[in-house]
Amino acid sequence: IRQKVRAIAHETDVAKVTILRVPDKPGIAASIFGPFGDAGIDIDIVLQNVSHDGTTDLSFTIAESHLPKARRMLGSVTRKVQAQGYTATAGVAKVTVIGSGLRGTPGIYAKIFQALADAGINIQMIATSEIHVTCIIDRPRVREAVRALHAAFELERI
Amino acid sequence: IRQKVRAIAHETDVAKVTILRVPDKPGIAASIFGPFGDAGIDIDIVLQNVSHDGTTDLSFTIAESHLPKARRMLGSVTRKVQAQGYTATAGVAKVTVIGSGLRGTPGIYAKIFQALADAGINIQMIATSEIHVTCIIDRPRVREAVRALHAAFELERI
Ligand SMILES: C[C@@H](O)[C@H](N)C(=O)O
Ligand SMILES: C[C@@H](O)[C@H](N)C(=O)O
Repeated sequence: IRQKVRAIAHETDVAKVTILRVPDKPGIAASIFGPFGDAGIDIDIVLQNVSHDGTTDLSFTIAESHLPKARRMLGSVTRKVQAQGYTATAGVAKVTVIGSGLRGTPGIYAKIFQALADAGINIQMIATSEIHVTCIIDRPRVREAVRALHAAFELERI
Repeated sequence: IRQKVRAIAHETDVAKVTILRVPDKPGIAASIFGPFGDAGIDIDIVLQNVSHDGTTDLSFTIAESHLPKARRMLGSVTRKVQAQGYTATAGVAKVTVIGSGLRGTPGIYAKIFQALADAGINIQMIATSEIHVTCIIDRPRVREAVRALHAAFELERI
């Protein structure tokens, strides 16, 4: 497993935004991100889990420095897609485990999450791809999180 | 924007699993994926959005061929973490937009989601990283989805 994980990255300038209970039907995601694209606000992670009762939450992360600008748009975007509301929270951080073939390595996710669990760090959001496992955590815990993951995967800290 | 997107990948051997209303506290994600790792079940995407009332859903995708084996474990895993239940659904597919610098290109997410919206395809789950935008959709729509994304980003279909 160790060879599969190559590096741990982190980002502290992160805020999370969630549009609550958006209708789960075609066109909604496009309607939300259109305005943010037009406003020139960089969206980092986009995350949507399965719906219940025809609605789901649609979350994304942005630089905390863009949060004031994003906040000015959130009311109208929420109304536009007929969602129930939104939350926008500063003070989080992104920790990313970078590797190859993370998918297809049974146990690697458990090892990543166990490292954070052992450090008592709560994982607020998770999104993965073939190469990245991204966790959103509280910003005060980011150094511990990076240290815990370096230790778990026996990586030298740079 | 076009240069940023390099390819569209898809996977049809996909089932989605959701552990419902897991307690949002340290150690829960590790407790869920430990057993699947031990059972040798490859987990592809892991997705978790923000919690409400102290709980959230934790979803993941696996090969549909592994669904029977996964199902045999889901009851005990659900009880172990004191979640409310689980769902396991075959017949979905994964469509992945691959590029560089997807983050930091305002409007690129809107363009991806608009292409699927214009084809009337509902996006069931979304997870992104710097290089991948992953959407889970109904399997019967996968060819249309890939075609729509190729067209939107003017990529030659191989
Ligand atoms: C929720 C949102 O993703 C919706 N399902 C859409 O396709 O746009
Ligand atoms: C829900 C789950 O991710 C939990 N927050 C954990 O840290 O394990």
